[in-house]
Amino acid sequence: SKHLVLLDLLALLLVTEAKSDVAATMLRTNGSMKFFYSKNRPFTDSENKYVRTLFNYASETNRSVADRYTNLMAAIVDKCQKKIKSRISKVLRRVRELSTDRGIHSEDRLPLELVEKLKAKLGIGPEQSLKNRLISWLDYLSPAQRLKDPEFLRYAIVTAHSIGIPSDINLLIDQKLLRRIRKLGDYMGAVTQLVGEVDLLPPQVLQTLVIQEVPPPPPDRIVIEKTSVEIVEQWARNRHIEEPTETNLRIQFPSLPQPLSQQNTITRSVHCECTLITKIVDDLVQQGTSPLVTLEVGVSKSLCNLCEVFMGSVKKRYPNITIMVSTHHGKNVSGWRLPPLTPLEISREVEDHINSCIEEIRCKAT
Amino acid sequence: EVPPTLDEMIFAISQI
Repeated sequence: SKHLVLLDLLALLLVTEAKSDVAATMLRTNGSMKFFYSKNRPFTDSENKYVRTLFNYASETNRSVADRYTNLMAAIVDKCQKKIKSRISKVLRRVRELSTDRGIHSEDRLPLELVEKLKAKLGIGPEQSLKNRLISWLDYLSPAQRLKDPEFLRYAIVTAHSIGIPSDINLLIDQKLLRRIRKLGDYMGAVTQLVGEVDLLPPQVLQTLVIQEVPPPPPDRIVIEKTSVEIVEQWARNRHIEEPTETNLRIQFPSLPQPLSQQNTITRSVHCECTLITKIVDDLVQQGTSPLVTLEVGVSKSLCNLCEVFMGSVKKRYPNITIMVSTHHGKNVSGWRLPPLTPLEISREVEDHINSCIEEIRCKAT
Repeated sequence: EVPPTLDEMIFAISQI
């Protein structure tokens, strides 16, 4: 699980645009090391260059660790700034939801010894109050014009990281706020982990490290001309079973959007975890590898329902391959697509699942 | 009548 956390963190570094939590990473060891990464769309040349830069900076073992951190942070702040800004905004949004003390509790109720320990960890002098110091940091984050300054972004990340590390800090900070601070600090967490992992590699492995994108087919756009109600009705009619009425469907599923006059344009893409798993499994099968293999896939996003089903089906087909992915929130997304050349039994299983979802909807409504 | 396509079904599920 520690390894998966690391992979999830590394995946975060590859999310170069806000609102596109799509990166995934994969490490494989068997004497050599291969690092594969993918998004829901092919990487641009500049993004691929950025990934190489990250690894080059991380592996400059002749430089001091501090220098490597600085170089990495500069590259990340430059390339991921939209996402970083959105994480800062999320911290500030929570601050605004809270009362005037901004969700920072008084340290008076904590044992003195613990307060001293926390102060030392955060570099706060004995005469200063922990609470005031945290509040002044949150206030410093607020003015929006600072978001343009890379140095400010770097500072915000580094401080958020050090605030989020001590486990006892949860006694002082509103839990939701702390979660958001920690997410901001994850960038620094990823940098320290990356440098740490690279330092563990023997030099000969470092020299032969493979870092490679696994591109999915480019996303395409399709138009859905029917409403969801029509789709469920048509599905039932086709099977000669009872059709739900629109009223029934709307009573049962109040969140169903009202039909729009215009058509729905959907972007279809192969999700990154499916692309990676397909590639690695294909490689293993071609090599004729039969011993037990564990694939750990780090993701910067939650797994969607269909990816989960896809993975379950792959696991069933290749019982000697264990696939581990850390997050799952079971969202249903539109535009999900099977990887090209998916074996028939896997695509059938995914299709069966989709049919059973529609049947469940129909049953509830009828 | 042709059955709904997979894309259409995925779309319907995502809305419900």
